[in-house]
Amino acid sequence: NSIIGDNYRWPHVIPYVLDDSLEMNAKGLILKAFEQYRLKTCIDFKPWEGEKNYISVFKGSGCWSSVGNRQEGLQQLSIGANCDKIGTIQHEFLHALGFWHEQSRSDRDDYVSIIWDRIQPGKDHNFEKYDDKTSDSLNVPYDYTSVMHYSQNAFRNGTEPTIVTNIPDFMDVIGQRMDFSDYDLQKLNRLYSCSSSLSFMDTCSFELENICGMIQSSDDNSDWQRLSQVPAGPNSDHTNMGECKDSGYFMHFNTSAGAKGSTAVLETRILYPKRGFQCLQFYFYNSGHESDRLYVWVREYTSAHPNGTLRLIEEIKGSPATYWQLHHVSLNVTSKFRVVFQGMRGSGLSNGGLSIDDINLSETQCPHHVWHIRNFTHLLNTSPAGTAGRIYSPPFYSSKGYAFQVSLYVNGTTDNPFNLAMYLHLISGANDDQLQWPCAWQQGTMILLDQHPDIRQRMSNQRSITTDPLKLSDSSSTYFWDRPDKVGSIASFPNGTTFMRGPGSGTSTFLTHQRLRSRNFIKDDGVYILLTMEDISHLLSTQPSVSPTFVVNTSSANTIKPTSNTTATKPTMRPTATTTASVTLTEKPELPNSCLDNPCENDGVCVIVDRAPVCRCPAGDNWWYMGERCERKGSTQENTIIAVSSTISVFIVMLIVTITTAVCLKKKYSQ
Amino acid sequence: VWSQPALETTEIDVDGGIDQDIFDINEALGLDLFEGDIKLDGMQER
Repeated sequence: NSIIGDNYRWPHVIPYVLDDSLEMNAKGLILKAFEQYRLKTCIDFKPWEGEKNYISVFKGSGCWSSVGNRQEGLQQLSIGANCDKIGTIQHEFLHALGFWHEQSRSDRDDYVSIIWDRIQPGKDHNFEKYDDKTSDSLNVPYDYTSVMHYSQNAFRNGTEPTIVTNIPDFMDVIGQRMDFSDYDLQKLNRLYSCSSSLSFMDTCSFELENICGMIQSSDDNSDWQRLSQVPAGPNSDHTNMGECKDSGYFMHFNTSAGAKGSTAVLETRILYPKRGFQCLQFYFYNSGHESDRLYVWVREYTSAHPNGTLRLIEEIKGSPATYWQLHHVSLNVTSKFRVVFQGMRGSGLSNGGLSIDDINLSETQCPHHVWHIRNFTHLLNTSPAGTAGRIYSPPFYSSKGYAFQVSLYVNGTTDNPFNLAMYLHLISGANDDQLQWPCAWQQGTMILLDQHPDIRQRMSNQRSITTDPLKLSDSSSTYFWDRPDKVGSIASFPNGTTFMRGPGSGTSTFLTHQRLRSRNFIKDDGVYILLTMEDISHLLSTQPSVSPTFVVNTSSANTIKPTSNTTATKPTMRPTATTTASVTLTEKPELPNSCLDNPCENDGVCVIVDRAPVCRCPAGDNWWYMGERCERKGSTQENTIIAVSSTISVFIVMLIVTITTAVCLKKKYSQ
Repeated sequence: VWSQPALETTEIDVDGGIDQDIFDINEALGLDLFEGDIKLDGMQER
């Protein structure tokens, strides 16, 4: 429920600063949280460039924010130790955008009961509710699934819950920190009048006969058919898994008929990119022959080629399988385009064909790797807790060349048996001699995918781990993220190849089994773990060289006081190397220092643009500073005086000229 | 699924084995924030 008052709203593009006090993992996660806002709402974030009001995210004590835009210039939001989880960051930014906690809405007593005698003494005030003159639930139903809802154990004194849901089934739902709920998004989009989101492009589950505006090409031999099952497979669509009568469709290209090389082409409607990079996701089922192919193309329209030109993006091939498989295809399209799915019959004998379902296209980065775990229910039912029930992902390489692996405890560790536990390990790889060790600032993200057909309604669960090159092992004798063949233990792949696996970092409370069994985490009896390991060393230094209005005290939540709202502080030096001589951060950006001697006058703010200092000059409603160093002042009053003076001057000059002319003419004619 | 024979690999739990929510984290730090994680300005406090 939102704070009432338009003055508390931010503009749709919110300027932010990531203070260098933030942990590196938190910095990377904040950017990922922004991506979720871009995918699901019209709220965008931009690095601060001198705007009056902005959010400064820093590592304070704890995780906290103000509610709404306080319009005080710099507004702080703390992502402290242990707050580096995407759901926590989304929660705090929803406060900043103007939302209170869900259970404080005026009608909450209709939906939850507060058990006052279980609350810690002196903490009752945390369970107050607001009347509808203070907060607005935006005509959205009470939301047990909100990322803004307290958990059942908030502020408890003992072991019994402080909040009991009036519908018992929701007891284990409240307090989720996976992602925005549908109602969170509805409220945010209503509050900010969003009619579309920034990076979402299209979703299609083929449930409607218009097949989302896709068209069959005429330059082929066959058509894709909209079906709900095929004798050779699939037996059902992926959207509903055949569970809903009279629904559940997918698109199928029959490769059991026709000649070798015959094709069917399905094209999406025309799409308009904004960001220049896209991720196409879809589920694919091959019941044909291994020689059958699915080609993904884009048809790009430019002024030079108004009818479009085709560019092949990916060829998808593989042995037939009896299940749907998730595929990701990265696109990098900058002009209007269509995605083209071309099925091609191969040379072999087929009884079925190629099928696609649950397509999503968004202007986001694709995950680097996908780990599909099938027969998951069996694993859940049979795996013991602890290391005996631990499974490992296949080995993967990061974009920088580091080899890594993920371990999953299906039935948790012995301490946390009702949770999924997940850990990230570096393993020995082919590039180890060429890589920097200890491994520095590589952020590994492990996402358990909510397989909802519409990407906007997914509430996936994710955690990220960032390699800190100075982190020591428990014994303090080695670096934690050093070469796996130096600090790891021997392990082997199923084919018998041995390798070295470094220590793992992760969590034994990745997700409770209760939540795992909710939503669409398990679908077609499989789960997907999406893995990405990316270099975030460019985030080592993120804060601007000058804090323009406030001195930031990062030590405590309660000791932050503005020093001045007009005077620029001395330039804040960016941190120099955070590593010792034993670690070389080859990717560390060279730090421009031209703003160190702030050249700007009159409270101008120095920022680096194209590696050169530029002054951002202060301005008010009717005055401004200008010039390279903000040395000159302008005002509307001065302009008026100048304009009036100029007019008077021109008038006087004209008068003199007229009089002189008249005198001269009179003199001439009198002669 | 790649199974692994019982060769021991060490692991560290960044959460210390506890699923700490925002409010637990702030409480453990002794913060006295409104509703656990909201910073009020002077006018709101009044």
